[in-house]
Amino acid sequence: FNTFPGMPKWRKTHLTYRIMKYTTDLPRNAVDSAIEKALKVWEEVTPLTFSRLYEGEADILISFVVKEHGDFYSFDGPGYSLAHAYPPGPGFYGDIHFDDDENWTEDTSGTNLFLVAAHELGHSLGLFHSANPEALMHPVYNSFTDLRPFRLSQDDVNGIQSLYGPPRASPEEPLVPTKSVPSAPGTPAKCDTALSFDAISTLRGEYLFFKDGYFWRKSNWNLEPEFHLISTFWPSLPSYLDAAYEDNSRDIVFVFKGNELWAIRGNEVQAGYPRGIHTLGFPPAVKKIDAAVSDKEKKKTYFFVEQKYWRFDENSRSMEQGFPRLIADDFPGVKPKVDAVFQAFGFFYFFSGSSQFEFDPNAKMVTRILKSNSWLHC
Amino acid sequence: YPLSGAAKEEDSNMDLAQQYLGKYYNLKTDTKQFVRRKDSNLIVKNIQGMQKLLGLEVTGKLDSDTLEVMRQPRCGVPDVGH
Repeated sequence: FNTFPGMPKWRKTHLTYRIMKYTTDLPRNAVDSAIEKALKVWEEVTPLTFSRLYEGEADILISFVVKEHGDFYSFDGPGYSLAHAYPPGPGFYGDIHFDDDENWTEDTSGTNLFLVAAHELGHSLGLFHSANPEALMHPVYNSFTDLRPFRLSQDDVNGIQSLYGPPRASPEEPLVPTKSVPSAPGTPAKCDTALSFDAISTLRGEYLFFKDGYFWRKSNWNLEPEFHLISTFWPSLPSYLDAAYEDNSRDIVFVFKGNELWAIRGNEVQAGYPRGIHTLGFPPAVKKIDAAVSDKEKKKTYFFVEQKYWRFDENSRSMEQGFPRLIADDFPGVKPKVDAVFQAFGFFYFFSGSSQFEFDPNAKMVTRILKSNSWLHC
Repeated sequence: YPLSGAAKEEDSNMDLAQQYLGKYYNLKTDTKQFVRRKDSNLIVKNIQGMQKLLGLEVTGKLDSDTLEVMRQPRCGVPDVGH
């Protein structure tokens, strides 16, 4: 294996990526899956984790382009150069460009996107070309590579671990943070009267208040909430979440961002996630959800989207008929849009901006209006 | 005289090789040369560098294996750091 001259590498282990331009050769979700699968190839042999951004600057920007496309390496039509990528660093470093004059496919009938993406990601992480013809990082595309199951060669593993070391300790050892993160400048302040939340969920009798890349962890037996980075407990979860809820009976917290959802049990993100939110039964028009809460008695989960809400039956694991309905009709006094919601002591607590509405689902009325941060002992 | 078939093919192989080596091996085509010589020291060295990195027999010549690899699809990142 080889690294780039000067051995550039990322100084952090959690990286972000964003798909800027798609190819028309494949459906978008096929491109998304190929990129996710390629990322997993490197995640499995290093401490690195990746999360996807849908806006703003990510470490690794991915685009399908043709011919001259704004850098010094124009593409050359079908064949020959398939793609290129830049070594770790700021700005365009780390980025990946695919030549959209190729015929990108999920199998090897054309140019297999997963295989080329895994190779180019090797460059984005700091690997140069390898002389080993068996290695993924060999420069010549080998369409006969056995894709199922795909395995990195030892040469690739030696190369990437020379930069980042082996994967973190086995998942059995929980990532228990030694102390909560002191709030540094630029981090959300719990007693800011204008504080709003991205998402809130219960977890095994505690409450998690998510904001940006952090969360406050509140339990009933201590007054002062702990303050942590989301990535301390769940490195592969994104920041700026949209919603979260606990399915008590299955001891799982579901976390939502954009059109994806993750399932976490304790410290563990469950295999097979993220999944698309449409697997729950949302219509394609729903691009993201604002808030979610599961009524553990009735085994019904409520999903709030702008002015409306859906109800999901946890027993049949399906979205109920007759939805969406207007929030104003069934939760009078709750002001959309709902940022976050959770259930406690038989009430639903709805959060909208810096206001919190305590809602009695039996009396069907708001019983108290509070400041959003009233749970954080200000 | 019109180029004979063999000479024409040799010429196009030379084009391919110069493009490939220029793109991936930082070969600076020597503009002072009036006649492109496939045995110019510069080209031979670049061909050997490519054959070595890509696991081919290091002959320094544009043999069929080497030409075949030059025609194969590959990553656009150069093999010799630009």
